[in-house]
Amino acid sequence: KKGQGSIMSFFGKK
Amino acid sequence: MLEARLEQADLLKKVVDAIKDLVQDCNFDCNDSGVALQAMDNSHVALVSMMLKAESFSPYRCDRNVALGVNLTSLTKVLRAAQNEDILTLKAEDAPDVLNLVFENTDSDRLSEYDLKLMDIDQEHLGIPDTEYAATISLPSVEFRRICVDLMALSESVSIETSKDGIKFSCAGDIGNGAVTLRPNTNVEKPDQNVEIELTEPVALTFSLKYLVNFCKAAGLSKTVKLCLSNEVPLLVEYALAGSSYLRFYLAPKIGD
Repeated sequence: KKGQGSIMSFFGKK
Repeated sequence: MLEARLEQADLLKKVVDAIKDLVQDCNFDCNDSGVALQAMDNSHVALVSMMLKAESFSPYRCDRNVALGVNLTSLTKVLRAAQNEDILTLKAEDAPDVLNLVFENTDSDRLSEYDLKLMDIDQEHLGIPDTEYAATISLPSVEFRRICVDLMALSESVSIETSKDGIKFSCAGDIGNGAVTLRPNTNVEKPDQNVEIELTEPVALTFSLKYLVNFCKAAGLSKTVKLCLSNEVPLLVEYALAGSSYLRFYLAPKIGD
């Protein structure tokens, strides 16, 4: 089963 | 000070309506290029990025950069007082406590003025990298909404696969499976109905339907929607607005097996 990724793991904090 | 006049209140009403279930408190960042908003949902799965360019307003004036911290539920209450065709003007001082909203109906000589209390919102801004997406699909926004709503009746997730032959949305649930495939399609008389696919490599990704259905609340803003996908990066769902303004949603894919 796939888990939900976090948007923060793709787009770093500015 | 900020003074931004929209020909039709409708635009802001629809934008706020499309995002208010995803994000609650957010800053409207105003500078001389326009009004921008970036906010993640509470679970950090989706990101909303809105840009209303200065050209979308007439006139537009913003002397100093200002962040207007707004509770969208409260803003919705105020915007409910605006008729869709009203002229809407947003006004704020340079260090404002309130956002002033004026609705004008030129036919009936009615002028409504509301002050919305602002809040200090410490919001993290994410850097969205410029991405050359492997697949870019343009399709009618109502078609995309119908597919997402229909598949959500069966499952919480959808697999999106693109190839040069088409884009396939499929899901598997307790009661059974479902799939919708759209092939590239050009209708000269009704270009809004076109399905266009630009592809540099095939893509297969899985996303939560709950979020996609939520994004589709923006369908009233644009007849077409653009989906941009690359393997292992967030999906971009874009609704283009007049004057190169936009409402974009990013959704992190489901990962692992």
